Amino acid sequence: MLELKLVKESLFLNVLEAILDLVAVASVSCSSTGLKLQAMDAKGVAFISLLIPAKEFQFYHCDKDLSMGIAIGDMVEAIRSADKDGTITIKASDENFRNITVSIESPECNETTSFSLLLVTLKRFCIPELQGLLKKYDACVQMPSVDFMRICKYLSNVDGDVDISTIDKGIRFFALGKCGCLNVKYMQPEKATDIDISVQAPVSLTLDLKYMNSFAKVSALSNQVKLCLSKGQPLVVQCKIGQKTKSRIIYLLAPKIKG
Amino acid sequence: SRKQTKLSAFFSEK
Repeated sequence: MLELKLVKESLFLNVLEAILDLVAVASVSCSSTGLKLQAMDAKGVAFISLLIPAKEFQFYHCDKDLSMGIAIGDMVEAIRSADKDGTITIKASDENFRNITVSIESPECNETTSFSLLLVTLKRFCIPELQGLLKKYDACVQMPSVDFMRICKYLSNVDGDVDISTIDKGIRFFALGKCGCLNVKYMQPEKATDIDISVQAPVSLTLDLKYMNSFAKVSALSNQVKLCLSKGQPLVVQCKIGQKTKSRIIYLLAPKIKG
Repeated sequence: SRKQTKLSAFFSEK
């Protein structure tokens, strides 16, 4: 049986809100140590992996490992109308493993609303161990998420693709659209400690800007973001979420190649 | 022109 309790303004729900423009259904695995969510967008281009340890929830109990397909879009929609100080309880039982129950309790505890959401069947993807994947990359850029968001905002003025390339002591973002082009050079400063650009080998990736903007939305929940690039491989965007937590989110984005 | 790849080209499906 799984039971977890959280307040509406919680990290988990804020992250779910932020990823909904990419995915509406997700594979959620729960164990005694925490919750892992994995989801692929409908086009099979972007993958999201979210890890939230048990202690991040107001209450968390899972006595048996569970894996379920959840329509997170429907779940978030059900929770949206709850009062901001309301308490949300999510339950899944072994006896009836066809749905989950989402209960919303008002702050005064005088009103309880329960939703029963049917579980969905999902294709599961075998993604290699992500930490190992990060070590193999040609270039990594650790940067404040505000910088990443600002660059994505600049890029969103140009409708099209973005080329991310390594340059001497830095990285370059280049977007070419119908109305013109945009070029951002992001260099390793001499003194800043929150920027770390490491290049093992030159690399250039072309990516769909629409996905980059979705990634920027989640990075708003984190102070730092890490981009890892390797020739001909998916871009990896990694964020630790919140302060003093071990929660993290990882995105993979398939590149565009010469047609 | 550029062609969008899919993640399934990099990772296997279960």
